[in-house]
Amino acid sequence: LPTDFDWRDRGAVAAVKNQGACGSCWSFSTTGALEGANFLATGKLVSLSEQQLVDCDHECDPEEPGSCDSGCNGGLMNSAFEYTLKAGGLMREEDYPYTGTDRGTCKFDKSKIVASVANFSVVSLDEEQIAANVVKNGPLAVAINAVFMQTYVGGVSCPYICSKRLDHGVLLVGYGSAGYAPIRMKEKSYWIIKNSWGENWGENGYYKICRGRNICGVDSMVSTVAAVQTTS
Amino acid sequence: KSEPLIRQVVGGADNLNDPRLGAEHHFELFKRRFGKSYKSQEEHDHRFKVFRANLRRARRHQSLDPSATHGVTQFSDLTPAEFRRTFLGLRSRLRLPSDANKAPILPTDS
Repeated sequence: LPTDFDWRDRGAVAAVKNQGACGSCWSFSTTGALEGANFLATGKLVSLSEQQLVDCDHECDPEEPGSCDSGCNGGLMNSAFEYTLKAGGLMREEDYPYTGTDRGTCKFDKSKIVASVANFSVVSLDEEQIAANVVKNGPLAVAINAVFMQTYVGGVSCPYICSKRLDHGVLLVGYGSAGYAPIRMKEKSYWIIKNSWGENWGENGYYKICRGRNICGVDSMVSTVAAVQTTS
Repeated sequence: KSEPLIRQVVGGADNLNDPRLGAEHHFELFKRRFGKSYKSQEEHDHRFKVFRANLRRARRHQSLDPSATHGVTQFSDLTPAEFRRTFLGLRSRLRLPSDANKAPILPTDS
């Protein structure tokens, strides 16, 4: 595996978005992963619609009664992939723009689908496998505990103690090998995480979290998605 | 070998109300920077209290997470519960679905 890898340098990552005051992080994580997969399949980067997921995806978790994707009230990336698979795909961002509110009515137009899911799968907890999957398959949808993200300004986050209770959906776009951790007096490797709180948060909208110890549960729920290859 | 042994990661109670934090000044800068305004004086006072608590929290986070920088963000006038309710939204589950496809193991040595 390369020591450093970043899908942003390879054109597979759309601009940082802003979910606003709406618990729709799961939809941004989902679209980010599919945007990357679609780039790998087609060579084109197309920004996809989160609002379609917010309005139209009510997919439920078969193993947890009452746990369904529910717009600004939350959801799960794997359920959203399942919805996308069943619905046929996602529309373009500009065809179904984000409002950050639960509108209640679904305005999905099947004729405007631009990216479709071929399949999705969960990646094992092994960090080498996570790295291998991001390199081979594109950005990964991951869940994380966001407690340190409320006050994060920059640098490599590597808290001594962090809960592994997952509460936020983000996108893993790559990794680096040399984030300096002064207290540990050595270079620390880290994951590069794309967030959905706008460019004014963190490092231009991105978060760096150190690798190696499943910090804040970042290795616990990792999903990779493949897009349908199109000829157009 | 270079991992730390034991290190104090929380400040003493004296630090929590450190006047050097200059909370009023920081709050004014925060409001200006993020375009925040509050509909009443009560709301303003409440948000200032929350902001002050978050400054202390940022200091704690800085101690616990020294390789990152923690400080004032656009969420500094929100309690942790408000932050979770408004900006997080993962329907948490403890285990992965049993029927989920598992990604094949990839070679990592080449």
